[in-house]
Amino acid sequence: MYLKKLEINGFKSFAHKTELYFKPGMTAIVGPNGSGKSNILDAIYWVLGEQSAKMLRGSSMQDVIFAGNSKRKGSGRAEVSLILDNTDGYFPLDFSEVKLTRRVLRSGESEYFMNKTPCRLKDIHEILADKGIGKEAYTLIGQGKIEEVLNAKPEIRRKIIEEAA
Amino acid sequence: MYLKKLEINGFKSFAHKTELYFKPGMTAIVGPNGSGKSNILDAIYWVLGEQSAKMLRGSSMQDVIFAGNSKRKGSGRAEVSLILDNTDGYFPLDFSEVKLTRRVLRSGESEYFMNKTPCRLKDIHEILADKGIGKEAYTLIGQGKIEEVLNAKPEIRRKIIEEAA
Amino acid sequence: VKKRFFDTFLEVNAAFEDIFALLFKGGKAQLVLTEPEQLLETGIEIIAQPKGKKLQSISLLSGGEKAMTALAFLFALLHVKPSPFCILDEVEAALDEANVDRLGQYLESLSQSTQVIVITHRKETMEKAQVLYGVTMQEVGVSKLVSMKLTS
Amino acid sequence: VKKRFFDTFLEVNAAFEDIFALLFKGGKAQLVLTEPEQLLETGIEIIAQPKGKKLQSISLLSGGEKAMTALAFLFALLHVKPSPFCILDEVEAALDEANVDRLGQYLESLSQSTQVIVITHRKETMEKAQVLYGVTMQEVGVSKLVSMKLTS
Ligand SMILES: Nc1ncnc2c1ncn2[C@@H]1O[C@H](COP(=O)(O)OP(=O)(O)OP(=O)(O)O)[C@@H](O)[C@H]1O
Ligand SMILES: Nc1ncnc2c1ncn2[C@@H]1O[C@H](COP(=O)(O)OP(=O)(O)OP(=O)(O)O)[C@@H](O)[C@H]1O
Ligand SMILES: [Mg+2]
Ligand SMILES: [Mg+2]
Repeated sequence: MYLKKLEINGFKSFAHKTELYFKPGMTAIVGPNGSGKSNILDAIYWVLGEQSAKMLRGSSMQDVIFAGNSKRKGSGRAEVSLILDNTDGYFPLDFSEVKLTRRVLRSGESEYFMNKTPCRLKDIHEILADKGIGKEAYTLIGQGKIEEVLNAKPEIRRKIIEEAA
Repeated sequence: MYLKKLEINGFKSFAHKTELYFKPGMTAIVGPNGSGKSNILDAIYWVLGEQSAKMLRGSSMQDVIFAGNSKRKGSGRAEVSLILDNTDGYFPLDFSEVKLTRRVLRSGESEYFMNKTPCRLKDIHEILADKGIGKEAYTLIGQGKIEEVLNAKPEIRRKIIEEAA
Repeated sequence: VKKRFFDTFLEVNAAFEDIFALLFKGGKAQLVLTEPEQLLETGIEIIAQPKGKKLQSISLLSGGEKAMTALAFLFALLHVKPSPFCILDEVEAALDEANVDRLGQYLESLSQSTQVIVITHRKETMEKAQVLYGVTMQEVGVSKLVSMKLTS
Repeated sequence: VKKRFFDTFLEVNAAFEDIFALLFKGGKAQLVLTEPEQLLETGIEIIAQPKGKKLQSISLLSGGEKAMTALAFLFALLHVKPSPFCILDEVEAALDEANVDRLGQYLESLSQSTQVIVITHRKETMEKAQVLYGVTMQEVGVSKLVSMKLTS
């Protein structure tokens, strides 16, 4: 299993549909300050079910929708899809690919999809849960967050090891 | 007025007497990770009267005394002197130089000196107070602390402006 | 007291607007009083809008944009209430090359009036200094100073 | 449950000791249970001692030493409970060139078994990647992707 593709449209500074293809091995994302690099990681946190606006550096969940610039109006919605390769049967599903999608309109609630079929957040959590993927785990490290594990209380560190157990 | 010289002896990783001469203009301090650069700024916080061990990254005030290494015993005391040029009469004192000294022994209390004469911490605070020098002010920015003013509560920012008033 | 606070606030705000536009090559920034009627209790909000971007809360700014905004605020304070010296420890850790250059230029001009001491790993910042001190540990755990360069 | 936690703790601790010594070219590190008798409530302390230095609390470590120690802990977890991918956003901001190089080497070997995605400003890290994506804002406020290089 590996991350195959990420599609972002209307999420934060990504006004147009943007596609990133990933391969196994190492990929680097570079660019000037403020160009949108950390927004890519935010898109991944979000599609994996992140519920806290603060974790996405905003004050409300609408803050993830492209807000516009001096010439352009904001988007009406944000949509992110993450395509995971499943040829090795990592997820107990009959598909060679698992496409997770999250969509939100300015007016309301988030909708979730798995391989284009509507599903609930709970379903996404269930397939990811015991695999160590997703926001609690130690596999997504946001900007400036690396030292948090050193400054955390000893009980929090224990929770991290419990999760790995 | 400007910082003329800093003498460090037995403070943190500075086991031997070390002297830094400063000139007006810009000085850069460089060196590998863990070599002792931030310890120099800690020495300046300390000699200006810093009372919190946490601000100096330690858990007790004895943590500022050189602890030794695999071959060498720790020091019995730490001493830092800061020499400020006063030829322009910036401080209402009759000296062309103001030398602030702080010394601490493993056994106990800090001692303070002004131009080699013992004084109290209160005396040092008095001459520095309305000049905007010292630890509350915005003129000493520790490692990783630059963004604190953005993350601070609005009332804290007001205190900073009050201080400048 | 109230009057002095308010006057200083206006001065710092004016300096903040100018220095932000200088560091960001454009854009608008402002300090806003949360309770203008209660001058003795009011807080201060920071508004920052890089050029051409929509006005949003400062929490949505990027790591580098936040550092440059905080530096603009600091420099505005130094502009209104100058201090004889200022010491900065790796404030450019989150900055890209273009912003490190702009910061270096600002520090160079600031050092005409205020003594500036910077702790840094970035070459662009080192190049602006007249005096360079190297700190090493020839003996493990023991810091030693090496004076590197003195430009004319 | 208790047994599984304790076994995992021992494995993570063993990996942490090895990876710390690798990243620091020596030195000792260890995870210690604060209450070993109460396996269900105990916390975990991190002990780190760079080579030749005296053992002190991790709060006295330098910015770069703290980042490398935290990375060693993270890699130890990944070693014991591998994940198909991991994403790191500018984790090397506080590191000097020697440490960025060592981190790059470790990430290169990690990427043989775990897909690694890094957001970075440092050249040494970029050089280790097979795929490089550039993010720019040709139109202000709108991010656009540019694919830079694909090594064989
Ligand atoms: N909903 C939104 N609509 C439009 N722009 C947004 C939205 N949310 C955030 N942004 C913009 O995205 C930019 C930040 O992007 P990001 O944090 O990804 O930068 P970065 O490339 O990581 O930069 P750095 O190298 O400084 O960390 C900010 O300028 C912010 O204004
Ligand atoms: N009392 C002490 N005795 C001996 N060594 C000490 C003492 N206090 C701190 N140290 C050591 O000083 C080192 C940290 O130095 P410092 O924080 O100044 O590094 P630095 O040069 O700023 O590095 P970086 O570039 O990573 O920020 C640590 O390795 C720590 O163990
Ligand atoms: Mg970023
Ligand atoms: Mg430091």
